Amino acid sequence: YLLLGRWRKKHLTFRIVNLPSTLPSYTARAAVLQAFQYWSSVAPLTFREVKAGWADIRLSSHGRHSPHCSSSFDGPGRVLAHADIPELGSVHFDEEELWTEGTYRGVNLRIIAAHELGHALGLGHSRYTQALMAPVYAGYRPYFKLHPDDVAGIQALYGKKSPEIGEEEEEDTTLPTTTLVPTEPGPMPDPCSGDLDAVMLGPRGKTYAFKGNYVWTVTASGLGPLFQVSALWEGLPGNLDAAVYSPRTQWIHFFKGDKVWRYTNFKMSPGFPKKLNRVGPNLDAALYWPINKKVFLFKGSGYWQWDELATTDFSHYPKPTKGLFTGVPDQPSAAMSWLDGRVYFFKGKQYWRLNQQLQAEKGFPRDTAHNWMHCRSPNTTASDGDTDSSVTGTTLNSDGSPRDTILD
Amino acid sequence: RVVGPGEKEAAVDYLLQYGYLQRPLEGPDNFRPEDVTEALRAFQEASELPVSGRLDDATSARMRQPRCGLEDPFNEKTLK
Repeated sequence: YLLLGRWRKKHLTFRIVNLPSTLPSYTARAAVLQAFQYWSSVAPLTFREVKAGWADIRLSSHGRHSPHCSSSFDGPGRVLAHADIPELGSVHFDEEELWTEGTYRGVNLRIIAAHELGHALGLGHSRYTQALMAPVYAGYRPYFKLHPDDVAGIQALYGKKSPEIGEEEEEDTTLPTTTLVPTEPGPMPDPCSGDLDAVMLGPRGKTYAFKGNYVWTVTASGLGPLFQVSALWEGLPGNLDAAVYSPRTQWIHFFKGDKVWRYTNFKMSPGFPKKLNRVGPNLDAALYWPINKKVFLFKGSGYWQWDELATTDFSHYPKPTKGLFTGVPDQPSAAMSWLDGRVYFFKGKQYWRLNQQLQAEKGFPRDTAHNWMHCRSPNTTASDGDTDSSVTGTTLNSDGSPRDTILD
Repeated sequence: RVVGPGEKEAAVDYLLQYGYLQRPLEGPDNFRPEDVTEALRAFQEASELPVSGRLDDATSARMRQPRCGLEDPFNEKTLK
């Protein structure tokens, strides 16, 4: 590694001025937040977002020429991005590149952003061609992580990350901020292990799988990158009990312990998280059943049926799960109604598919890793998406207009 | 393989842009062949390519790959 300079403080602000337009804004934003976290997870650095005014690090995208940047870009290919060394703080992406996430096509915004942030933090180019800080883009890597040379470089500048971060530096706290909480992300799970905390058919028909502090999308062509849960849903902890999206209300409810979080897309609803009072804590799973437009919550061998838009009388719940969902296991890990109209239950490394009469179909349980996570055989690594799979891709419709009734 | 003048010019531009080749403050505008050879060797070594000092296909292909716009530090003169 080569060191080009350093910031004289470890608590830095950043501002996303604009990001490449080839990605949905929430995907681009999540990619950039993850890029910051690669560095903050190995060095005692914190990054706090500001929405306006000056920031130490400023990220933006521009075309061949910009009135605000003396370095021009050269169209698609060749130069992808550039950044200033400390304590200047500019990070620029070439607007004409095909910026992508979760695919081998185009240029991965998350990896390039992490590289340029390395420059903004003071690292020069590494001679290790597999290092993040190598000058040439090595392509998309689904399970990307920093190279030991990258870690050694940033720690040479700022030291190693310790459990407690000192408060020795002065910070400007007068601006409206969104805090990017520095957390220990914990071990990155292996999607091929097959066991899950929660699954959810989310907005726009995207299937999300949750395990530990991470979440990833499941598609017919492969898996998306693993993100920290809090990088997508700000304020949400990891190790969730259950997750469910309702096309009826557009609400996503996450459950953990005795708390429930509500989001619309990636924005938390005001007043959440709330305490779960009317159903038991430590739920096992949750699903939305489009036939009756109700949310089902599972714990142990019982379930609660909840109408999001009406005051539900829970006095007759929990009811035995087997009375309605025949042939499914007690204490499921996860559950969801999926794009094919079937209900799925997950437990351990296996899953069950239910027919329209909510009876487990013959031939189940089957292996989750193989059929959902694109793993070639149980407990192998995830493929790049060209295996056959039961996962198909269509889009769910939503209906109804939200009216707030609460579950607490 | 015979390297065309356009390809050679592009390679020199690349070496110059990314810090492998330094334009002298005084003297002629053209680089001496040995300077270009030395810069190519540095680039090949940094890119984990066979070090020949010649503009071969692998070196040209490497120069066409997408990359960061910042200079590389792999030139001895730059490091000094």
